Amino acid sequence: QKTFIGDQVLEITPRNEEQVKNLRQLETEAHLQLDFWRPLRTAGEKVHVRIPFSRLQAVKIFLESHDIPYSIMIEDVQVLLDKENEEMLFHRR
Amino acid sequence: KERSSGFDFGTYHTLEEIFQEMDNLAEQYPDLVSKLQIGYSFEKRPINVLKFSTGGNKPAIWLDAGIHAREWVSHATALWTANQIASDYGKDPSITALLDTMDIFLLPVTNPDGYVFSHTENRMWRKTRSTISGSLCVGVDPNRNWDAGFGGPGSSDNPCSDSYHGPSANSEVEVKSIVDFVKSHGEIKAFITLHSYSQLLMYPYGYKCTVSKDFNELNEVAQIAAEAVTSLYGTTYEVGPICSIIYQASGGSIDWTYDYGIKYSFAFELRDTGHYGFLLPVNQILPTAEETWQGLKKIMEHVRDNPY
Repeated sequence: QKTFIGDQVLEITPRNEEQVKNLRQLETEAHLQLDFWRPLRTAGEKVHVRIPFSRLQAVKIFLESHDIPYSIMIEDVQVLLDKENEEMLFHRR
Repeated sequence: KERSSGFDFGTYHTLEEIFQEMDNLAEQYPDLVSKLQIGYSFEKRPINVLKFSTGGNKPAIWLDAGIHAREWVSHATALWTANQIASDYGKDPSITALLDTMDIFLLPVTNPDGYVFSHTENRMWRKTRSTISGSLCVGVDPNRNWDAGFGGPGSSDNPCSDSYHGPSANSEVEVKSIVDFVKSHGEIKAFITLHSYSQLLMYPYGYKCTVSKDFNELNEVAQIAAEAVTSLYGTTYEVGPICSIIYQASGGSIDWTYDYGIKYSFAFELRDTGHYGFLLPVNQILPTAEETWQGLKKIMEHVRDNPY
């Protein structure tokens, strides 16, 4: 199974249209392998993006350099997946 | 053989377990529930639908879930809903009246290949598993593959994208099977699709940002349904046309059904009140299903009471 160790989901809230534009640019960068869980809409609305561990630093630097506010929504996706698996096994038993 | 009463609706299940439970429901309620297969997926898995009918060929309501593989709470909610419909008939006056007037078709796993793949290989998988000639990437977003503004804004022509629309409208057998079924039935009066997450209740259009001719009625019904959803646990929903409350998205199922003549076409995005996204903990499955049921009932009652 593919693992998601260290992948994070960030909650990003662009403050203005300029920041929305910056995020749209980020979205088109295929090599970043970003997975938008909650899509980018307009300024002031939250965006949820899963970011592979290997791309985290680059994305966070991008956000900080453009002064785009974000917080960590899921610290480590794999931890949640492991918990989900455990819960399923428990219920199956 | 596990009886339906022993089935745990409060956890996530494999495809085999879901299919088994569908069989159990059909066995447990033989006068009301039957299972029918409307096609095969790309990898030749059956596309199984539960039919709830008190007899005759009545006008019908269609419910589906899990067109996007990773949205597991939608599959779980659909299965809980199936059990609820069956057990409420003859007890709940509203559901009894509904099933005396209309049939219900429920497809709990619209994208079985993707669902299996999300269990076995990649929990974050969203698309089908069809292969595309000339591309190493696999799968089509089946909710960009319907013949409604196909290939337009909000869908991708890149086979590696999660919103790839596919080579042509209905190219995905999972989509075509439903289209063929809807056309051959001829009397589907409502089409409701369950997704997750972000707590939205939407109606057409997504492929264009103009309002539909039934906007006022659809909005009113959706507002009532969303209030009903909220009434149980306080989960807040946003209501509106797809284009204005998510983004412009072409090739979606409810746009096709609406343009085909199914006025009551709605899409739910189920809950994540705790910022878990597609990894909603199992202890939220039952509350999600229960609150969604409140909204579904409001829509179904409106459909029942407003024939067209």
